[in-house]
Amino acid sequence: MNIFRLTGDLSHLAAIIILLLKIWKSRSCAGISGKSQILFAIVFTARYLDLLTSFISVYNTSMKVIYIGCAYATVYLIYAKFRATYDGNHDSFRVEFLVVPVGGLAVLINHTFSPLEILWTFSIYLESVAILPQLFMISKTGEAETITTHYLFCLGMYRTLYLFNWVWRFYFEGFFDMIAIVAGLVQTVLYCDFFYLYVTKVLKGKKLSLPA
Amino acid sequence: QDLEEQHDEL
Repeated sequence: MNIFRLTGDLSHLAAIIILLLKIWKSRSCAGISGKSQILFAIVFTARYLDLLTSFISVYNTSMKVIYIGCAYATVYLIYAKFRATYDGNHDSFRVEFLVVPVGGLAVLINHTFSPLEILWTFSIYLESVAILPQLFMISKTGEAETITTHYLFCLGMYRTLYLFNWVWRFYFEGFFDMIAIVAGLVQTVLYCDFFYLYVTKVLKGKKLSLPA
Repeated sequence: QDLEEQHDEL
């Protein structure tokens, strides 16, 4: 464990909790892509199946359980409890265009051709693009609530910090995982445009709105 | 590395 990984995990946790609280406090999931949240729930489920097969640490196990629990709670809030506020018309990204190629890629390029390993690889690839429905929704409506941008910023920071973690682990432990690194790079690049808007607008107290 | 890798990251 190094500082980048720990802050990355905490940033990830902060993102998840910010989103849950935003929906819970405002009793509304307006502006949130339910599709992205379903994809994240699939990502955690596919990746953390190793909860059943291997134990790494109390920290590792508890974070996995919290991530999975929060992901399903978020999906429940969007599609059941506050369904009336869900903006389905603007959440029109075709997720099959992500899930199908990503599934194929996981079968073709993985570390070991075994069910658990393929599911892990699938989750890594899927996570890298799971935010696209959310970004698509924002580009479609042209705006995002400030709290939603804080969520996206924490989520983007998480994988960015993991990139530093991988550099660290390569130098000090000789460890590198090409699949995680390439997917992590893709994931981080997808946030670059958003990071720019976050710094130039949201941090200066303006609402994030895109030019028409 | 082990054939059946252990993924220790989240």
